[in-house]
Amino acid sequence: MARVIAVVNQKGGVGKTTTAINIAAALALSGTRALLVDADPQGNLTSGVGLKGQMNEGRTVYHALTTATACTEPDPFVLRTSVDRLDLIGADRQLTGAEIELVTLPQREERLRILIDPLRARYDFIFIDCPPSLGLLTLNGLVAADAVLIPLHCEYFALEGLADLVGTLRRVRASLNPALDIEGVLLTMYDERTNLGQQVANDVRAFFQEKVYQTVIPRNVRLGEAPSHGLPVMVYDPKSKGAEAYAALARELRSRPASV
Amino acid sequence: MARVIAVVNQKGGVGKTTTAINIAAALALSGTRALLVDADPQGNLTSGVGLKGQMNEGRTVYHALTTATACTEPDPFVLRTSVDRLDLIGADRQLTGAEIELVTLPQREERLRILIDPLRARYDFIFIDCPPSLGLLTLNGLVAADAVLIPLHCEYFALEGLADLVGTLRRVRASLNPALDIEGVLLTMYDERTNLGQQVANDVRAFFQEKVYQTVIPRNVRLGEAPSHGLPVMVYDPKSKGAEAYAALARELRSRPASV
Ligand SMILES: Nc1ncnc2c1ncn2[C@@H]1O[C@H](COP(=O)(O)OP(=O)(O)OP(=O)(O)O)[C@@H](O)[C@H]1O
Ligand SMILES: Nc1ncnc2c1ncn2[C@@H]1O[C@H](COP(=O)(O)OP(=O)(O)OP(=O)(O)O)[C@@H](O)[C@H]1O
Ligand SMILES: [Mg+2]
Ligand SMILES: [Mg+2]
Repeated sequence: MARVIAVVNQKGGVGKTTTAINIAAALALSGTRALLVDADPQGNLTSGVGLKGQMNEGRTVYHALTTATACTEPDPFVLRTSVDRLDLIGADRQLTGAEIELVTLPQREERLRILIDPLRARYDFIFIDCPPSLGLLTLNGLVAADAVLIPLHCEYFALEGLADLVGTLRRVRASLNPALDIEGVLLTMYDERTNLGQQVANDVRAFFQEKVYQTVIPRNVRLGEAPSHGLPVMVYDPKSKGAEAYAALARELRSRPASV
Repeated sequence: MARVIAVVNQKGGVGKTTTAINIAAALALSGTRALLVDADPQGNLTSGVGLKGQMNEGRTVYHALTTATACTEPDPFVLRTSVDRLDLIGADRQLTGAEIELVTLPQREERLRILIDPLRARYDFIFIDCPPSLGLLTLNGLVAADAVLIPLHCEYFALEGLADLVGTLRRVRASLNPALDIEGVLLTMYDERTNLGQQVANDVRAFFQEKVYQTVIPRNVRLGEAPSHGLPVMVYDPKSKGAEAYAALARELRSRPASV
């Protein structure tokens, strides 16, 4: 049965999409079956794996979430990527309209969960890439997930947003998804040369303790280049520091027992 | 009369808040009267000028936007900052709820414009810091503004989002705000050592031509440190590369004739 992980942080540009693509690719390359779900209207996850514009008409996350009654048939939305054992449910900018349209639909927070639950038997991991906000799309991700992976840029504004995120997790746990757990906190674009980076990292480790992954993702330009080729960095430049870091993260993720 | 500028880009983490704070502070320090408006539930603009938690009860952007009928009395929401001639209308995380609440309110896209129009006579510039999305809060910013300032991180995903942003500007111009103009595109966190940075910068200049500011903001750790002290970088470290770049941008902004 799949472990469903929402990659979430309402702070923008902290490495959510980069993490979702590369952790899923690292797992797939080592024999695990992984599904990526793009819940962000920017569609960076979809283009980052080279599938922008490849979805069939009416087969994006937008269509799956905004049917009159919640959609229970996920198969028509699943696409294969260029990496074996790695599939995608993609998004495009039509998803921007969903935040407003969902407000008045029944089961508005549960639609993504209803859509992907039938896929749990087919994958080992399902990663949901959330947009940089705490609106209905991110809520759908939090309700569908077993746990959250929180990428964190070691900067002041990113640290400030954590309290809001933890508050949202608590509210979702209290009402819509009691089992929602924190899978882990990932330090991204880490630059140990700056005091700011070290200070924030210390604060985060003090707050989240063993939930903070040992693996830290350094700033590495190959991670920024890979999406323009529509490839995960593990395929674009397997020997790069970025690829090695995400491979180490995949090993760490697999070795952690899912807390019950 | 004030020029109202929305600082907007749905891509997260590109330097919207950092730009709004520092350009407004640079203008205020050189004698211009400026107002900052925080339209992002993260409240980074509010904390970046040291005013987090300082708003009086019921006096945040959330309250101003969600009254039964559109609010026309902005004075109770305006706070002074530690910088002379620089004021703020602040936000906190309550604003997260506004995206959903606004959906069913009358004049839902025009509420911010109705709120700040009376303040135009008191300032030379008004900057609206938008969240990383194209939802109702950003739409309110685009309807209230005369022009947009688009900070752009020279990376692939940021470039990809431009087409969506330009599409949204066109739609807002066609329906809600015909005079909406592009004030300028600002290259941020620019690292000329990487090919990716140079390639994206070339693409952006080819597309936006003279709208791209000559001033480019380099990556500078002091810009990341300043917000943790609640100070604009011009006050935190006036001799830093970041402060000098934003001072140059302020000069360039003042020298450009507002296109009519
Ligand atoms: N470790 C890294 N080193 C260098 N560049 C990185 C790294 N991680 C991500 N990037 C780049 O930084 C930018 C932000 O990353 P990304 O888009 O993954 O963040 P995000 O949190 O998904 O953003 P958003 O909030 O807009 O969804 C991208 O251009 C990406 O290519
Ligand atoms: N030129 C720069 N050099 C170094 N760090 C910077 C620079 N500009 C911004 N930063 C830092 O990068 C991070 C992102 O910047 P900022 O928060 O201003 O972006 P944003 O577009 O407002 O993000 P969001 O989409 O979440 O609102 C912040 O931690 C900020 O301190
Ligand atoms: Mg993303
Ligand atoms: Mg911001």
